[in-house]
Amino acid sequence: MKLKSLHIKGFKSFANDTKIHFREPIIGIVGPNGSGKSNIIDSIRWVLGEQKSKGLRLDKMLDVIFNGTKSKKKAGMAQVSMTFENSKKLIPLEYDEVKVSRILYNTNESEYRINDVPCRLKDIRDLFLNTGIGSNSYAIIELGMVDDILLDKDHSRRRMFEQAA
Amino acid sequence: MKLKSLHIKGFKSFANDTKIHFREPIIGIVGPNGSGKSNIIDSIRWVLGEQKSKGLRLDKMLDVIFNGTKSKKKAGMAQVSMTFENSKKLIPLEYDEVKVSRILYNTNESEYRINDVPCRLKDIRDLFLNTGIGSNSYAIIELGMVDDILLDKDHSRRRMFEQAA
Amino acid sequence: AREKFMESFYLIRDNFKDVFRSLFSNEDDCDLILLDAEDPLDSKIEIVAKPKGKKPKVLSQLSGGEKTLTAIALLFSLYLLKPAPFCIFDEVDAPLDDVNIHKFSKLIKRFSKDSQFIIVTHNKSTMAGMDTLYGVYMQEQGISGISQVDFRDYEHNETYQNVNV
Amino acid sequence: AREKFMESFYLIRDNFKDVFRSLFSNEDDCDLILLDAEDPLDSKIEIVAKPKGKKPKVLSQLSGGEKTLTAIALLFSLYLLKPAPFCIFDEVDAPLDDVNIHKFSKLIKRFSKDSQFIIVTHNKSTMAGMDTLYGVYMQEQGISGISQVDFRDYEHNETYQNVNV
Ligand SMILES: Nc1ncnc2c1ncn2[C@@H]1O[C@H](COP(=O)(O)OP(=O)(O)OP(=O)(O)O)[C@@H](O)[C@H]1O
Ligand SMILES: Nc1ncnc2c1ncn2[C@@H]1O[C@H](COP(=O)(O)OP(=O)(O)OP(=O)(O)O)[C@@H](O)[C@H]1O
Ligand SMILES: [Mg+2]
Ligand SMILES: [Mg+2]
Repeated sequence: MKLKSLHIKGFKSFANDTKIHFREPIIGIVGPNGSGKSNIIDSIRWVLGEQKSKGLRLDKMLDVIFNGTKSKKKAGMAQVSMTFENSKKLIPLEYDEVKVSRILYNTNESEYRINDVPCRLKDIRDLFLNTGIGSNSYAIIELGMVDDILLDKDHSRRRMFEQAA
Repeated sequence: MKLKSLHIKGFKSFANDTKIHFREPIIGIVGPNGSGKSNIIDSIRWVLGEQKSKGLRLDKMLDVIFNGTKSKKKAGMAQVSMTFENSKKLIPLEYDEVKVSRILYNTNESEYRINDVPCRLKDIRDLFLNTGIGSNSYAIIELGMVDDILLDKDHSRRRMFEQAA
Repeated sequence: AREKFMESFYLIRDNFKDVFRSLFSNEDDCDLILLDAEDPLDSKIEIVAKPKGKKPKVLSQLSGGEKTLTAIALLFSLYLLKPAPFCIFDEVDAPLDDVNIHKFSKLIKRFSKDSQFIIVTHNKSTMAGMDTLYGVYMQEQGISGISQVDFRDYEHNETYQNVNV
Repeated sequence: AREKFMESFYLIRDNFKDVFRSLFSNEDDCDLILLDAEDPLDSKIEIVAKPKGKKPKVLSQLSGGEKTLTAIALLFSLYLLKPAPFCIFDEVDAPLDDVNIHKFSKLIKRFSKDSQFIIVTHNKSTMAGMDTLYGVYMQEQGISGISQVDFRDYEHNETYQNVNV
């Protein structure tokens, strides 16, 4: 099961339609401070179902929508899609390619989709249940989390063990 | 008022008598992970009167004493001295050179000295009162403190303002 | 459930010792201890690091870089039990010295046979170990864009950085 | 006491705007606001950052590097009011990109006419801006030693690092 591409539009600082292809095993993301690197990682946590705005460094979830600049007005919605190659059927679906999407409108309505078919959050969570991926999985690590893991804040250590067990 | 030198012995990983001279305006401290760089900064906070073991990354203050290795036994005491050039008499003392020292014995007795004359902690604090230096002054910053300053943890922001005002 | 957890726990512990030794050195040791072995499903898990030649250490006594390495070792020990299809690191290499950056990159290379890695970094030595680099930049004020970058441009980064400031 | 505090507060605020613009850019703006102007001696102090072209931002929306730069600007604005004889930074440059490392070093150079700076760092560009470098290493297992190092040795650090591993 390989990650093929990520498609972001209207999410945080990514006002314009942006697509990233993951063709190689080790991908580096570089760029100046404040350019949007961590926003890309936030978009991955978000499309995998992150429900806490604090986990995305925001006060409220509506703040994921591009909030406008002097030259471009606020976006009407945030949308992120992630496409996986699934030829070995590790994701329990018949397709060779699986795309999960999440959309949030500024009316606060949100939608989830699997291969462009609307579904519930629970359906997305079930897809990845035994794969080790999830919005707060041990596989997504920022520097700030090192102290939390070692100090075992909110029993994060046990939670990680249970995810892997 | 210039910082001339720092003298460390038996403090954390500095088992042996170590002296650092500060002859230039900008001094870099480099070295591998775990080699003892932050311990040098801790020794400066300590000799300036730091009372909280947590401020020195320790459970209890006695842990500042070198705790021994396979080849060298535990030290009997930790001692740090800091020498300032004082020709402009910014420190309210007659001397052209002022040395402050702190010693902690493994009996938990501690001693403070100014120019090798025993004194109280309060005397050391009074010396630096209007200079902007102190064990938790705005002039000693670690990366971990950036979030505390911006989140204003325990009103640390107000405290810093009052120190400078 | 109890047998399954204990079985996983012992596997994670073996992995942890193995990865810890490859990040520190062969003489360093570490351990994972179930504080309440009677009730494994609810017990806290204690991490003990014993870098060579030093006394066994509680985590709070480790240096900044040593803490990061220990957390990375723990994550990979969970990963080895259940490899996630992709892992993401956001500036986790920032506290590491050159030797440890090198070890971290080697570890990523070793595991990239089974999974994809997405690494956000500012460190040139880490970048040198990537298969491809994506550069994130501000297309206009406040709007992020992304394009593939050749490491050679980044290495002599004056040209790259000037584009964005 | 009230007049004195208000006078200092306005000076700190002017300094903050000045330093913030030199670290970000001339078009960026920022502000310090006394939340309860009626009772300045007890009021909380709010920091508002307004990087150019973006909407005014609460601190939590800034990126890792932008947060560090804002904290540095605040510290120097306090320092400008009451310059401390020495300032210590412990790996504060870790989250910064190359352009901001350069700006940080320039700021240190500017203030090093009045004070001494002690900078702990792993970043080669920061090291290049130092007057002298002290290298900390493990003399034997678990025992720290220190000796002056020539930057040229460190730049091609393979030799330096191998000594210690
Ligand atoms: N909803 C939004 N609309 C527009 N911009 C946003 C939104 N949310 C966050 N941002 C902007 O995105 C920027 C942060 O980007 P990010 O945290 O990804 O930076 P980064 O590339 O990780 O930088 P660093 O190297 O400093 O960590 C901030 O300047 C922030 O104002
Ligand atoms: N009382 C003590 N006796 C002996 N060693 C000690 C004592 N207290 C701390 N240490 C050791 O000092 C080391 C930490 O040093 P320090 O935190 O200064 O490293 P550092 O050079 O700052 O590394 P980094 O680059 O990772 O931040 C630890 O390995 C710790 O075990
Ligand atoms: Mg970031
Ligand atoms: Mg350190």
